[in-house]
Amino acid sequence: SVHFNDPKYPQQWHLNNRRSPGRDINVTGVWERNVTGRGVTVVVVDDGVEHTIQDIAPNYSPEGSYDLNSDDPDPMPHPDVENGNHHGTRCAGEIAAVPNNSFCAVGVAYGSRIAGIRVLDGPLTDSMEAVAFNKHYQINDIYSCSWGPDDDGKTVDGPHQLGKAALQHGVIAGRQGFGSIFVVASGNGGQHNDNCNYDGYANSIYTVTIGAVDEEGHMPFYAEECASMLAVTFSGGDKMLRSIVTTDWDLQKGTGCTEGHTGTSAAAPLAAGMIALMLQVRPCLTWRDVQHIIVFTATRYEDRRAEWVTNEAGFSHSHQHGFGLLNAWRLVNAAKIWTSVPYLASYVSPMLKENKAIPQSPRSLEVLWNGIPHGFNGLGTFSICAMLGGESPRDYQACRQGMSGMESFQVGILRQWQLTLYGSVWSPVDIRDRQSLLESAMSGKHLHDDFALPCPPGLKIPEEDGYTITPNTLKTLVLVGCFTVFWTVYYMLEVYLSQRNVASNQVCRSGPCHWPHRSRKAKEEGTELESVPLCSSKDPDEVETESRGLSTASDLLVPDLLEQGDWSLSQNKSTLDCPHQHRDLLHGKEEQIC
Amino acid sequence: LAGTGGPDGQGPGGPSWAVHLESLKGDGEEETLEQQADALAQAAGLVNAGRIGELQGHYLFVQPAGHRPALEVEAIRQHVEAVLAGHEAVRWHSEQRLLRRAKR
Repeated sequence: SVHFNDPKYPQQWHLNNRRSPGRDINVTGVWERNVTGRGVTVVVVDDGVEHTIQDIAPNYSPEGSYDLNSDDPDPMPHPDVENGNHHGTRCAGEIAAVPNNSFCAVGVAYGSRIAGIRVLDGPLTDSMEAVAFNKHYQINDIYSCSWGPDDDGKTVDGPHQLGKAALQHGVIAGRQGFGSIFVVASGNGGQHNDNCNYDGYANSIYTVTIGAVDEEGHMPFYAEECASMLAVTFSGGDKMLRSIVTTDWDLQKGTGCTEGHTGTSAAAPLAAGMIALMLQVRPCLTWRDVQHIIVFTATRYEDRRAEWVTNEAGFSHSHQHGFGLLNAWRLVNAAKIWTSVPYLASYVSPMLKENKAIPQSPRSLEVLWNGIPHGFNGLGTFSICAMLGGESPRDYQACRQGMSGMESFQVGILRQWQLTLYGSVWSPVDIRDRQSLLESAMSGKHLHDDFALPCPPGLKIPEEDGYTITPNTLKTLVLVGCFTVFWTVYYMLEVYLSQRNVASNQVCRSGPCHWPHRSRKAKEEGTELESVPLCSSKDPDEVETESRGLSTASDLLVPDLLEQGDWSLSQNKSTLDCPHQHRDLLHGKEEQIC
Repeated sequence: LAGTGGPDGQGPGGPSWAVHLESLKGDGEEETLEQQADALAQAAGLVNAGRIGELQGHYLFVQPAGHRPALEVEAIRQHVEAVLAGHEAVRWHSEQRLLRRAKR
């Protein structure tokens, strides 16, 4: 029953797939119940967001935005030679493009607020990443990051010291203490046989790692396997399959709309949008609740290459699809009735000393630690390749990489290792109870405003960075300040000097005044310009008392000046001591006095 | 790709260091840390560029503006490392390197 006039909405198969029903994120039923992400802010951490474009402007949140590359509050993307800085705008459009504006497309959470943090368009350091991950973290609920270390099949990298500290700080103090939600895209290294176990953002426990599947539900050519991927959602596939249609920038070659958004970059924002829908129905979900709901509701589906495994907790998992395909209807209905999971628990093995040589392939070194009673193997199988860990054939990474030349190749030594497991202390019964509770909610019976479980208010956590004046603002203020000071001094000086003139003229009152020399001719012609003080009218009797002490030139000059109309009034008053009043001037009319 | 990774990549404005200072107990902790950071930056011949985001006790020290020959930069780097490594209030420090990040 949902209809939008956005011209490209019919092509947005990921929202509502008419060609292959079911091959979409199943979100229209959620929209019909007015769940659109209202009250939630998603920030796209990328190369900028063109927030002036029609599809984004009404949902744009300047208070959640910042530009770390230029150090100013406006994250507008800067056109560059490769015409490449449209990435952040496209991700933002997937999340919150405005519907029914007859422009381009519709976002998953089109009722949410969208912010931008521009950080990828320039030199990036660990400290900049740390600032980005906690920027406005009491305003931004979800951080959508469609980027990561190189996917070249060789790089092993992730958040460094500060980035890791910021992720931890974000899940502890972000979003009023419920924890920021960090959504990251799994790797795009499929062609290099890469694996995102080598990507510290993807396999961090603080992030929601999202992979991609094409419209047919298969792992696309660019996607890579990853044990720590939580779930997958749709994106583009190979040439024969449709990509994601979304808002685009309109700078350089941009038209404001694109049908070519693809890669895991396109999948992560869709997940961020679905999480925004969850937070609308239940704002007090913690960062761990969100992860658990994804695991409980993601759907396994038939894909012969997926190699699904069912683990002891009863969940299906695959290195290609995580715990399965995200489904907005299931996520939101589960969120609506979700009660918080137990605190994060970790199980740490002792440091296991080995000091064993790692033989050259095809032989291998296998070490076991069976301190954890578990019913099935596969929990801790690692294949260590030289000093770089992780399980994946790394065709492009010769294990001798980084060693001195081949001839002096030394056998690697495994000194020691330790296994840490993170999770929730739940018994199988707890899990089965929760699963049946969720299945009963999938009818949508709770998805209306009258039903709401109690939701504790968040903590008031001040954002420490306050408002820092940007250099431009500072310069402007200084300039205005100087200008003001200069004019104030000038005006004071002028008033002082003119007062001094008047004072010097006042001296005449007590004795005869000598007018500066005036040519008789000018006077006869009445062409002289006289500076006379302003005159105000007073009634005669008052004047009587006043005029005795006050006599002014104006009494003498008013009639002819008035007639001539060429008199100039100025501040410097000049007064004359007149021997007597011209009675006729007073005759019957108000006298002008100064 | 944001930045050019690798050991030679330096931060946007020349070498910079992130420092984590031992947080002192007691009231007014933040400004004490701030003062401590200023003093430490000065001792190392750097400028305290302020706290790193929301991370308590983490500060970024940058080199005063101005271009310097490579040799001098290397000497400065060693001096800074010696000062930071030798200061008892410094829990952790690291020179900031450019990170390579790819849009996906």
